[in-house]
Amino acid sequence: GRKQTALTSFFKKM
Amino acid sequence: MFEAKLQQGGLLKKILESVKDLVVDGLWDCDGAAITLQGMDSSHVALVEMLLRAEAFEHYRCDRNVTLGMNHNHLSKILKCANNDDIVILKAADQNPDSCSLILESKNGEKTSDFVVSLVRIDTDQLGIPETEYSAHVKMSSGEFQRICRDLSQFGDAVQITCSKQDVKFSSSGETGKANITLTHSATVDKEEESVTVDLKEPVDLTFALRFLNLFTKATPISDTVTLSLSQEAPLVVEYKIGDSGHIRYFLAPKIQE
Repeated sequence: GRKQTALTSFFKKM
Repeated sequence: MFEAKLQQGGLLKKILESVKDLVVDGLWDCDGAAITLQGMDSSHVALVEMLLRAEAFEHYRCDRNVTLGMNHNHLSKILKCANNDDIVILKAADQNPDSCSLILESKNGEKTSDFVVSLVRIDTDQLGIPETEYSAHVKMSSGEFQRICRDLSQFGDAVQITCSKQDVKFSSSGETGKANITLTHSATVDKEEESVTVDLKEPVDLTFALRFLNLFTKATPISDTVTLSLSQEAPLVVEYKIGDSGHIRYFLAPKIQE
């Protein structure tokens, strides 16, 4: 199966 | 003070329709050059970024930067009262306003409606989106993209997007079987809004949740074309231009093999 990643694992919080 | 007058209120209606189902409360940052909005969905999987430059407005004044915390459902109620060709004026005080005024004027000047929308406090993480070189850009009709996302939703909850040199393939599978839709790079361009452009540096093969893509296609009325930007192991960007004066960009994190 595939797992949904979160955007925060690609983009840093400012 | 902040004051912005939009000749075609329909544009603001369309912008709101394209963000409100993804982001309930949004921070509308206004400065001398533009209004920007960034917001994530509650599960932090998708993000919308809207830019509307001052040039889009007939009149635009922003003496000091001001951030308006908008509840999009409340704003939507007001904009439902506006006709597409109504003039919309947004007004807010300079410092920490707790409300924003919206004035709707009919084209013939015979009807004026004014509303005050209470602003909301929003504690949200703003994300820094890095400049990225994407492996593939696909430009296509926004209506066609909407159709593909809607059609494939019947077959599964995710879409696999595969780009090769000349084409882009959208695939979905589930209990009913498998569906593949392939678009080939247009050989000749009669109408730009109907053509397909595949600009590829490296092949990509990524999987995304259709639920979010279907929400992104709420922006279809904003532009005849849409651009998908893809890189392996990176969020997808779905961009709709707002004429020459801005854009709505959606970012969606990929689904990866466990």
